[in-house]
Amino acid sequence: MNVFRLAGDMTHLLSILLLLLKIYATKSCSGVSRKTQELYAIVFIFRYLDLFTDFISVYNTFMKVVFIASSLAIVWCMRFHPVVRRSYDRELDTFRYFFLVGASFALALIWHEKFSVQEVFWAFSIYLEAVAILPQLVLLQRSGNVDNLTGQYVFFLGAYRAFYILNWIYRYLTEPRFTRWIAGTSGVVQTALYADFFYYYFISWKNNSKLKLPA
Amino acid sequence: DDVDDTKDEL
Repeated sequence: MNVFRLAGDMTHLLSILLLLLKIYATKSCSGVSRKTQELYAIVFIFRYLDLFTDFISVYNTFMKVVFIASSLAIVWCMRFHPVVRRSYDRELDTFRYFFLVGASFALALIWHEKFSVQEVFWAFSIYLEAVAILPQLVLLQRSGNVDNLTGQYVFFLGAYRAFYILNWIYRYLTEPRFTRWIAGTSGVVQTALYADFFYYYFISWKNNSKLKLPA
Repeated sequence: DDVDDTKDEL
């Protein structure tokens, strides 16, 4: 594992911890898209089916279990927690996300590394992850004001993607025969979706002002 | 076959 990959995993973990902290500390999930969180739960469950078939490392297994458990916990809180669920911005979180699921699955049927159940589901999870942030970005844009923890959550989620790209570049340069067409292409698309958000995040950081996204 | 080693990433 190289330093970029580790930084990517750690910022990913940090983003999830920040989100859990926000929900736990403020007993509120305002500004958080439940649809994005449900998409991430689907992403992790379908990608980590290999938990049952392959063992890679303790680190790998631990992280997979943490990602699945934390995404399910967040979805559970937003749906069923008696206090938290009341702050859910239902009327702002109206992105038609079944379209994303369908399109990702259709693409996985066309473009995969091998035509097997596990490989098609793996490709599906990669494509879905690339677009899973869209409901969250749309919600933030609609609500205008973004609270600090939610802003940092999205920032670290974007940083995780950027580090993964550096990781692939590093591996491409140092490992013979290294190619990641599916993950690499999807990763670039996914990171590009954050470009706009990053721009406004840095502006607010530079001006030391509250993060606001233009409508 | 380098399909398998893809899955060491999360």
